[in-house]
Amino acid sequence: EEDYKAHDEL
Amino acid sequence: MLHLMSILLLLWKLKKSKSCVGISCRMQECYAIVFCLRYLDLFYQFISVYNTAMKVVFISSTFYLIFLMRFQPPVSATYDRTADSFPYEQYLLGPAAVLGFISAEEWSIPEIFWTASIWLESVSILPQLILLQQLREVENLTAEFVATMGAYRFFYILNWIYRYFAEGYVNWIGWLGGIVQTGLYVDFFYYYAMSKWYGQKLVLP
Repeated sequence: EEDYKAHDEL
Repeated sequence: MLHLMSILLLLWKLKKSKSCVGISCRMQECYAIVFCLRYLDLFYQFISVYNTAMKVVFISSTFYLIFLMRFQPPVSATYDRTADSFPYEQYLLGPAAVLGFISAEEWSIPEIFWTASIWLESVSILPQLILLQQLREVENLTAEFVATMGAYRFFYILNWIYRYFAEGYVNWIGWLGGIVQTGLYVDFFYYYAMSKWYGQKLVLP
């Protein structure tokens, strides 16, 4: 899971 | 919240004045593309209820604004596509797609789409500012709407500064796009602030 950089902003 | 407020302001203006004179539907179309490119992760990534809810609200409200201005009388009767004429298809979509591909951190569809959406968002205000320059006089609610549209990205920048020092958060693409986006507003803000300060109607040069 940590390898996928999720964009946590709108 | 400022971004949400700007959308609600515009919805209120359209419902109250039943007119969209001075409002660029092309800008809303650009934002609809920005949201569709950026919020694809709605289908496969859950970050928080707030995050998901706001994405749904932004997409649905923007499409509703476009529907009101293009297809729903009485508002659509006041929409002048020849005045709102900035050709964003080739001037904005093209470069954003190319830049999105070139500057994406990894060449995956979600990342390329996300990056392109950042570049497109940074220039999406242009059709609106150009329309206002043609009309020169800016109606009050429109001025408030455009001012909140400019202010929200500035508050992202403040948050990015906080996140950099608090958690070492780095987001070069977002930072650059945010600076361009806020920079495009600076002269509008100047005339908006002057009109507020002197209590006069906002008139652009």
